Amino acid sequence: SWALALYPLATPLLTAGLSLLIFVMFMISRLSAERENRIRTCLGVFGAGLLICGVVAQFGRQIFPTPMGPVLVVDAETGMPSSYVLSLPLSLALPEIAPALLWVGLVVIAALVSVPRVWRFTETEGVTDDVDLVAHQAFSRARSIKAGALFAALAIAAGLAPQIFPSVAARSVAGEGGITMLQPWTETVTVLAPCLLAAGLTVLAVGVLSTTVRAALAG
Amino acid sequence: MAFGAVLVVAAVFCFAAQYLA
Repeated sequence: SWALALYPLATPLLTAGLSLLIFVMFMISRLSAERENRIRTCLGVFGAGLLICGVVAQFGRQIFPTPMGPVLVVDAETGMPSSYVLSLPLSLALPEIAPALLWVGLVVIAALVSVPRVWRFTETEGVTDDVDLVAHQAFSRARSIKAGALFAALAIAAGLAPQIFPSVAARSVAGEGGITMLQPWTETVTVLAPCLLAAGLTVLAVGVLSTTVRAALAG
Repeated sequence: MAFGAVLVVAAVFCFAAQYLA
């Protein structure tokens, strides 16, 4: 149906929409000293919330075990089964949007870590004319590269989890109308690897490119 | 900002459409 056709659009739309909103909020936070702390705290909480939501969504199948399969539609007049509807239980639909939440959450956290507060020095020392200090306040390449490398390392650890912890077995859960096989967490955690890698490489690329751009501008 | 909000709302609609239809 048209509803199922629209469904794959949710992830890219959510990624683009959340990224835009957070980017604008981040830019607004840099306009004034009193707003900065408040908005940055909100962004931090929002980013952490997105990460938690992303993990819950990603592991929806484990957290809310639901049997898979088509749903039988019963005809209201005859009481006989009339057709099957291929419906996606929420626990299986949620993992689809998890990459968007995880990617945006990770990038927000990395941005908060890599971009220091603009107004932090003005509170104690007044407005500075030091060009290096202003440049440093704008963006920290080292922190960005470290955050990106950390995410990439976590991605590798998540991807290789079945090899690192080989002795975790699968288990089965009996639910309504069927038995659902649950993967061991080492198999499930591997799905976090692409998000971690994408966010890590994004942040790493921003850090590395900023070095290149700054060198090119200086040269 | 409004465009971002529109995108998020559209994403929620795309996700929820199968449950509304």
